[in-house]
Amino acid sequence: MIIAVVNQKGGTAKTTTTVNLGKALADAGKRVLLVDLDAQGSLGYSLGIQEAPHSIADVLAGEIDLSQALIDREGLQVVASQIGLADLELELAGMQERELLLAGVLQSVEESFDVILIDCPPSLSLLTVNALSAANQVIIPMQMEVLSLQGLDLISETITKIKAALNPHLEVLGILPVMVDKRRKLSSEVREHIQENYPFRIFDTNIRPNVRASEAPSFGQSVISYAPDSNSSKDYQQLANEVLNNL
Amino acid sequence: MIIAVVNQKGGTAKTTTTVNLGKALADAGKRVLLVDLDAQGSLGYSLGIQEAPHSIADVLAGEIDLSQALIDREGLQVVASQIGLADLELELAGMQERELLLAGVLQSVEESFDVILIDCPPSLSLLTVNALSAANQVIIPMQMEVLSLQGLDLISETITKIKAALNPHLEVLGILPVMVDKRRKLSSEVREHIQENYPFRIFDTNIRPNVRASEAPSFGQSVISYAPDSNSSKDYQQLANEVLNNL
Ligand SMILES: Nc1ncnc2c1ncn2[C@@H]1O[C@H](COP(=O)(O)OP(=O)(O)OP(=O)(O)O)[C@@H](O)[C@H]1O
Ligand SMILES: Nc1ncnc2c1ncn2[C@@H]1O[C@H](COP(=O)(O)OP(=O)(O)OP(=O)(O)O)[C@@H](O)[C@H]1O
Ligand SMILES: [Mg+2]
Ligand SMILES: [Mg+2]
Repeated sequence: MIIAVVNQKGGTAKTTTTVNLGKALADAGKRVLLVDLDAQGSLGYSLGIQEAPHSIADVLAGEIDLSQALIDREGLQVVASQIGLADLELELAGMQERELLLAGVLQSVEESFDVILIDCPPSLSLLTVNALSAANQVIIPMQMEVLSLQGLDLISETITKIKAALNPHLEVLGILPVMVDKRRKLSSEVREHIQENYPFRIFDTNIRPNVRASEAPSFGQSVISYAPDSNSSKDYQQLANEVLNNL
Repeated sequence: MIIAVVNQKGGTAKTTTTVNLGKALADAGKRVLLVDLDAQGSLGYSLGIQEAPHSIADVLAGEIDLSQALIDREGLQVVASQIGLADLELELAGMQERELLLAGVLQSVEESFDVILIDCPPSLSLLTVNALSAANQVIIPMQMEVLSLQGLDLISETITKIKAALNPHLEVLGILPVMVDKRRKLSSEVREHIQENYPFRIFDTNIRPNVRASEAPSFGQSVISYAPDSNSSKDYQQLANEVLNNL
């Protein structure tokens, strides 16, 4: 089970979702791998990983095996990234089969994990295309905002193209409403617009705004470890159940 | 006066700030140009521009003059972008002087405008480097959040390098706290950390969270036109005054 966490719109809780959904699945007994595909490295940073000896860039460049880049955190395995990943992305642009690099790398470890979650950068560039070509499922965390909606067409088109050309098994597991203030009229209008215009499921679980979720990274912890009784923890545990029930 | 609106962290109100600071400056009598440098095109979208006949990609590719790409909106001139800009960025990677393309293009119109604002994508890739090489001022809109702080080192480093190698006139006008809930302890902790560790001014103006700011794009308007009495309008008008007083 390989899940790409995708949204080219910035700041839609992709990293927060990858960390905390991953942690909730691990707590439910699954063997979980988190892969940071964003050169900015927020995923590793959120889990207290500073100066990782190896990063996903080294693995994609063929310099080391994925297994050498694994870091233990909170019962999860994590592959961190760092800024060199941006240069690698430029180099890859000239290569053959450049969209399938990650798929090849993950094949070697797919048997060792129940769930692999890939945190994507806020772009639809080559790294995100690699994630969508390697994954069998996609989660799209989205704010129920007008500017978030603008991006949904493009994600949808990109997924259709990748299904046709590179990865016929790709499915959208669902759109995850994040940081949603349910009282706001705009939020329900955006949600209805999605329901009427897109074929994707919208998760029943909504991730509510909660300060604990944004505090947790400063302690290098998932919010589930940092604030186990918070609404954020409960939301992500509920999401983990919904994900497992829908697979 | 050319201002790059920069932050590689996603969703930090770069686009919302470019639109509304631009509008407030135009209302104060300035001749203002807005340039959308993000292939996702949120700036044009926020001002109701659909299917622009020409985009900044055509201008950077040398196919048309900047003056042919100008679109009138609310007393501002706007150059929109579209998804082709992402492909252009890849093509540029192989070129000589590829960082100075935008600088060259803006030189031809600098006399016609008092303020040019450049909306940057959530990355420090070639397009943002072009913006930083063309600009004389930088505004960094930032949430007072831990994950926003992670990005500040990298922006700071990038600006230092560009000043040394490409654009000695580049100055950081200031960090703009956006969507800040002042009651939250984390917000003031992040702010203090910035004050103690970075040489940059933090604007006195804070952009408060306000639903009007996120509704305005669905009407294709700046929040100043859409909701002139809202806190968002007041905040951006106050920011315009602060910007003019600090230049
Ligand atoms: N449920 C939540 N409640 C409050 N704040 C949140 C929540 N989830 C995430 N945040 C905060 O919102 C900001 C954006 O989240 P995050 O960095 O996970 O988004 P992202 O989509 O990965 O961003 P990018 O596009 O830059 O990769 C961060 O400061 C994060 O701490
Ligand atoms: N003051 C505000 N109050 C409430 N919502 C806001 C405010 N400013 C911006 N927003 C909303 O927050 C989201 C992010 O804003 P915006 O798109 O301007 O950020 P950005 O930095 O340009 O994002 P990206 O990195 O994707 O380019 C949008 O949905 C926007 O409407
Ligand atoms: Mg992220
Ligand atoms: Mg933007």
